[in-house]
Amino acid sequence: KEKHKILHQLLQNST
Amino acid sequence: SHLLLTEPAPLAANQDDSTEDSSLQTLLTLFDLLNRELLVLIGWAKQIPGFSELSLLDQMSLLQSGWMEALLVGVAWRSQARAGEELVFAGNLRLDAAQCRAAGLADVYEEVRHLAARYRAMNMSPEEAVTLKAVALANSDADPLDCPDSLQRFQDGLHEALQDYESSRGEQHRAGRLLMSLPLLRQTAGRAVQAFLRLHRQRRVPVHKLLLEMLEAKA
Repeated sequence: KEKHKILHQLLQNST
Repeated sequence: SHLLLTEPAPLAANQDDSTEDSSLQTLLTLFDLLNRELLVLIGWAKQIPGFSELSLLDQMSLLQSGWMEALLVGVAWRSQARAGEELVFAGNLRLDAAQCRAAGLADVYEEVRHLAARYRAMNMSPEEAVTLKAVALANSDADPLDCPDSLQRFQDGLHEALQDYESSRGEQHRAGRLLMSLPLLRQTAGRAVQAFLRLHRQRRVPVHKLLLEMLEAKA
């Protein structure tokens, strides 16, 4: 999932 | 009503002034807007009932497959309100056929106008527009899925909301008609992704990191 790291980070951040 | 409340306020475009080339300026302005729209879209997705119950991998898969469809519902929705010939990417970024052609977006222009005309002919309501946007994301046919059961519940919840809304208005056919517009939306989103990737790779138009990551996920 290294390729999609920005999306991954954004989803993990709490809302 | 939850989707209406969580619908983000429209973004404004930041006019690019780093180049004299007006079609490049249009593209740079558009790509910057799309990159910010994507950030907002990801925050919005988390607020759709059922989305947070999906696994992180499935959330990523749905967004990677369906982000352009969800964004284009907004563009077509804003563009259908005007009988004119423009694509309304933002209140201050309206592109006509000639501007789109000059920027290398002639195909995208035609398809989004087609979609906008369809929404206009249906007289789509704001409730329908926000629900269709969520349905486009939920129905993006990402594969493989981590937890198909959670996705099914997510889709069923949205479908039920749409059915309830239409029944409350005594409209038994509208839910089906809206869902029947999804193939055109998917086709349009595919064209748009291909066009933006082509502009980035062949004309070397720079693309922001998040937008590039999401375009490449669909390449």
